[in-house]
Amino acid sequence: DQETVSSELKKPLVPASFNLSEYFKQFLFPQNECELHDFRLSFSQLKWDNWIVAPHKYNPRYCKGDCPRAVGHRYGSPVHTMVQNIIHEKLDSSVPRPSCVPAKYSPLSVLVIEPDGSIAYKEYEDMIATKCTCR
Amino acid sequence: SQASRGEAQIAAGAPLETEAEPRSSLQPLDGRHRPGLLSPLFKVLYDGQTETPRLQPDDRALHYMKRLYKACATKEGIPKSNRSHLYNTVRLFTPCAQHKQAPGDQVTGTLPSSVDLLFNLDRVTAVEHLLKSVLLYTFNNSVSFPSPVKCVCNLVIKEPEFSSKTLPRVPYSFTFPSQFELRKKYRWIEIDVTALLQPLVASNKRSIHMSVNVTCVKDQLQHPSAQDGPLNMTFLVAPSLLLYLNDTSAQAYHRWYSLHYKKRPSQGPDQKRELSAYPMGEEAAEGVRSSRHRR
Repeated sequence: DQETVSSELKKPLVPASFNLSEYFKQFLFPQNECELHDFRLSFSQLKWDNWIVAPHKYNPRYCKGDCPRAVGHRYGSPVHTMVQNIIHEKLDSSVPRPSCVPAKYSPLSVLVIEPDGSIAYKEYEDMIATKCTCR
Repeated sequence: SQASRGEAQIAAGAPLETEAEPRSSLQPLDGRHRPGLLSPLFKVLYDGQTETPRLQPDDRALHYMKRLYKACATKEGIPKSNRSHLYNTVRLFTPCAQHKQAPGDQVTGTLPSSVDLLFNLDRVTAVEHLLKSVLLYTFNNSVSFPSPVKCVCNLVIKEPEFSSKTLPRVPYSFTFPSQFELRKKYRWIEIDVTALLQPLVASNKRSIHMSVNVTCVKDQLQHPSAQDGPLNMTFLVAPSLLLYLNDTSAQAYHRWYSLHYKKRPSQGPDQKRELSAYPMGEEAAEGVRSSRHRR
């Protein structure tokens, strides 16, 4: 009846001590979110330029950043990732959070001089990270 | 990690063994046979020590391989996807020993000087399967011939002095006539010798000894006035040997796999070969295997 409805409407929607911005923080994506980063390497830094003729620059790229808590579909992560997050937060913090790791790679072609002076063109698998995931 | 056997011998100056003990392609890749990049990567991890000193390659050979690299990969080193070739490895060998035989006799028209060549294939690993093999000729810069020239190449594979009984008997010598045409604009002449070298590389021969002679005459059709004696062949530089290979190890890039199969192949080269025997794909292969089990 009218009295009940009006008394209900007078009640505050959220408890006075409740902090709205705190509440929404848990759904914000982390500032340094898990993503792909470049690292341009020249083989002369490894002192390999005496036998690797090409390419001159090699960018293997790498994955770095925090994994958001609700990662279901965003990184192609399996449901296990959220389970691991819940275990870390609710049950046992010694279980690590999911890590930001490469999910896909591309190959690299190199031209090398062999110790006997012969020359080899080789194509190697999984030498450049192209996609990150949380696992 | 151990240097490969060939490196140890070159370093020790020991005579190259001509017959390696037969290595099955199922051999586990232990330290000595660790393919390509892994061994230097481990060296950097262990002691940051830079690479062992290397013999310097022939400039012309390096020039050819840099052109091949530009044709196959981008500046960043990514293999070009529009290339449909099956090879993921190309090795270029320059002859480690060559000597000219007696110069030909112009009067009787016998062949001008032919060259004895020895190629050391110690770098070819057991997991690298030969797809194509080419003798690569180039010219001395000074050469200039006004008209196209027709050539015939005769190639004789020589059996090493002593051959181990286990290797399949290779007939003592082959003559392998192949024709090609020299024109001013060609920098490189490729002579396909796959049929000849296939059995030798497949039987893990560590070195190949051959004698090559090339005879060229001016193309009569285009220049009837040209005298018909064979040309003096000194302008041809001793050929390099080019091997196009398919490296079946897990570290190598298998483009046709990544194009056709979603899931990566299982690591073992033998499973990979088994799957490649079933072009319909893994499910079909699975079906065949299970029916085999049932039978």
